[in-house]
Amino acid sequence: YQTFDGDLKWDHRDVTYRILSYTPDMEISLIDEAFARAFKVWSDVAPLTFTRLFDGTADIMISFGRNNHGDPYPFDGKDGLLAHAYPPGEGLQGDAHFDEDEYWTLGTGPAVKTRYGNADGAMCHFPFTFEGKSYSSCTTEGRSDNLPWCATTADYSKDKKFGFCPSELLYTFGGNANGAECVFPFVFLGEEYDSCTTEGRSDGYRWCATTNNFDTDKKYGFCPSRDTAVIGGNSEGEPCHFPFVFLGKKYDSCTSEGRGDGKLWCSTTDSYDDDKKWGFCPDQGYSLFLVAAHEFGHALGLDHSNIRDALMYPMYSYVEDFSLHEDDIEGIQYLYGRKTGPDPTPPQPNTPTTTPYPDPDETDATDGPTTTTTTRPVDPTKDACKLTKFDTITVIEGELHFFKDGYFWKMSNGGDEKVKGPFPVSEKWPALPAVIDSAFENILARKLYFFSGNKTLYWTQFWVYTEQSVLGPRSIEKLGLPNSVQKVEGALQRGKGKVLLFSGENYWRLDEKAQKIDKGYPKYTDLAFGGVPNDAHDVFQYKDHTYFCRDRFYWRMNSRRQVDRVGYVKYDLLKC
Amino acid sequence: WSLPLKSVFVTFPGDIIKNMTDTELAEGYLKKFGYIDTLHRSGFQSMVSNSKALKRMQRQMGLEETGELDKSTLDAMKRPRCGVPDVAN
Repeated sequence: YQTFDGDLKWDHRDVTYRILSYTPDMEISLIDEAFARAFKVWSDVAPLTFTRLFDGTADIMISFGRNNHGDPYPFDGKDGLLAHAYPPGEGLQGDAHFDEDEYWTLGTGPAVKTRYGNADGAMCHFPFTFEGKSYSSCTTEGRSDNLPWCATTADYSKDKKFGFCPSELLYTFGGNANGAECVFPFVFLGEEYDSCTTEGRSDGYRWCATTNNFDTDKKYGFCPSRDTAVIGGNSEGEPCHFPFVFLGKKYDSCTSEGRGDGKLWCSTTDSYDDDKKWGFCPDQGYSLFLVAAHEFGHALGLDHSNIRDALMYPMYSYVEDFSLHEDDIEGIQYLYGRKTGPDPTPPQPNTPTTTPYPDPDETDATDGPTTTTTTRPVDPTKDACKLTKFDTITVIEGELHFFKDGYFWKMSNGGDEKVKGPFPVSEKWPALPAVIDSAFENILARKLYFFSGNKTLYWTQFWVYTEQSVLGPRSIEKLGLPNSVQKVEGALQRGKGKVLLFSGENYWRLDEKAQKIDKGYPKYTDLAFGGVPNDAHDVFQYKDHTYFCRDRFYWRMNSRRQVDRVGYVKYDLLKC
Repeated sequence: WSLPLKSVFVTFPGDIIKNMTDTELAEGYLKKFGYIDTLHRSGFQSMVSNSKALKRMQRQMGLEETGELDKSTLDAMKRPRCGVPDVAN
């Protein structure tokens, strides 16, 4: 391995990054995930943490660009140079740039994540068969609305699983229209446009207006590339037009004719000879994850290695089951040391001391074990923004509450949106244990339900607070939940007196008035709430959206049960 | 017997021209990735320094160090790669 002259490295271990722009080649969530995985490659072996910023200046600023993209090292069109990054330091140093003229995938051809349909956002399965015909790209066959779709299993006829492919008719990204779909035709500088355009931009990105008049409304977004779109050339993002005419000859598929480099291309109009509009045909593409992991190696201080199998070898090659080479590990550990112990976690307060067996003389046989909580003085420096995961998040009296290890923070729903706390749980709700798995409020009855339990206990318990009076702890069997439920992970109120309780991959509907679970439950969470993690540890309702949290991330679902945002609890909810 | 096709190469608008000789390709590559000291490159000196630079590039890439612009070296130069120079400048 090699390091840069002077062993350039970050002088801090909590490195920040910010994604400044996206490629239209892949769904944003796939890009976010590819970058996060690429950082994890390094944080798995060195004592580094990577925190994503959504504004301001981060150590590592990530962007896509083509040709001359604002630094002294222009890219060179498709293939050749894929990306570059700068060694650690201020300003441009540490930044990573990816060539937009490449076709960015996960390394094995179009990576198409679906939306809507009935496949819960699954990836397209190529090839798939539909009415006896095989498709290796999204198709509009069988539809009259021109929306491209794909099957998410090999055989649509058998499985009937499908979703819609990226299309400007479904959504846009970036811009200022919050992902709204394009409106065609739209007016821009007095001209009418029937499709996405690069007019008015110098970076080649295709955009559209999301109202019928950009000149008056100024609302726009960038168009996602369809999987059949060409790469580079002078028609980036447009689909091939088959057949097309080139030098008087008709072509029904991509061709390398006319080129000395053997690359396949097509015309995006019916005649290349007349219109000269063309682009390269989609291929396997380059794995954004692998290239990013390499570039982030530079951004952390590693130069190129001459070990062919090392990640820091300068040339790209696709590997399916990636693992970091010993040479890369030695390099990063030379700079930052070895990683010891588990992942960094916030300091843990005293955990409750628990008597696992109930005292039959003092406790109702159906009630839970006696739990005494050891409280400690509030540490004013305990910062919610430094926590990566909360025991539970819920809305109480209109304010978002975050619980963690005997403390809670609250976030007002008003304009100031500043997190307040920590407050000791024991002061406000003295009967509760330190760890709260779930909570919900019945506003009409002015009741607060709290659930707590874990593997060290024999069953989950619940408490009901009505102002200062408390009922419980009681076993969840009282509510009709099986005592095998080790944790109630989340609660969603559904109409009058109905509450959905989540645990593991299942959820139950509680009739609060009858204190019973409705018939027909449990149900599988993923069947009703597609596209959210099956192992969410917090589920709650906030501002007309349902949130499913896993680790530091949340999946936000709208009233139509569509995931419309994935983000960070820390930045979006806590406003850190 | 089929006649060999006579390919016609066209200049595609918006394409970054990469139609160059092997020597041009190699010189550009060695320069771009830091193997050639661009300030001292002319005539005979260029051939000597190019040979040295080629050997250095071949060593970095794990190729046989021939100092010649052979096929494996040219192939390596055409492969997709990271834009960070291999030799710091």
